[in-house]
Amino acid sequence: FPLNHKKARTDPCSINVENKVVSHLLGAEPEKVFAMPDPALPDDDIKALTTLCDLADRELVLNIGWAKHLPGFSSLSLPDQMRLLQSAWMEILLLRVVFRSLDAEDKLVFAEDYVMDAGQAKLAGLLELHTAILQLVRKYRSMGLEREEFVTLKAIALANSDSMHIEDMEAVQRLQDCVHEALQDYERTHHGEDPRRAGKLIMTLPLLRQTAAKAVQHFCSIKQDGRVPMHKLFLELLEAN
Amino acid sequence: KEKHKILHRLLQNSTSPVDL
Repeated sequence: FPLNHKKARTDPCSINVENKVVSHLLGAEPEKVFAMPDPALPDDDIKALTTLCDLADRELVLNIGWAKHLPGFSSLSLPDQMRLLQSAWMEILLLRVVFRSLDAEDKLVFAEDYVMDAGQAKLAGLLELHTAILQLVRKYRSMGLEREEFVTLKAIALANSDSMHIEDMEAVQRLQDCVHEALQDYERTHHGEDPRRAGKLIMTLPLLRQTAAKAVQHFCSIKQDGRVPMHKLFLELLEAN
Repeated sequence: KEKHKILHRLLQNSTSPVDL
């Protein structure tokens, strides 16, 4: 009995009734973060990149707290939790930027107080990345991505981060199954008219991963350049890639 | 592990998960 009891309590999908996982993920969504660019710095590329790296560092702290709310994540071993986050952290950051930018016209809403158009991105040396992220924004905008789908996709990106050296692949698979099932349940209930919608959403994930890899590569070269101050967590995760 | 000490510490210390 105790074994069964424990299994029922820790089986993530035991709560996947009436989209409870989706509701839970909505509730776990981190609060807004403001960029607060330093008014004392001259308006140049260094200021833009410093602002973005500082914002990313603070968002990362929140995203780590968020990950712990994913049903089943905290039952993974600490090394496995670390490996998933080390692989998916940039995808999670980017998906949040993309979702915030859905209502903006060809601009990236890094934060409510930090919106970047192509001209500003070019000045910061981020034009290529800006264009790549906007491709994702347009894709999700044309699909009418909903908040429920966004939070679930973000959980799928973490669970599906394809990290090497996972200790307990079965536990990670359970996490993947749970969030995948949550998305399918949600689409069945809310988008019955389009039976392929869950698949269409999942098919956006390769572009997210590709864009995140570009972003990591770009910020790694900025790090090597050494002109932009970066906080320790951001550096630690850049080094993990 | 030493290399990733902040991530390690945050995972151990950040907000406890809701008991599901």
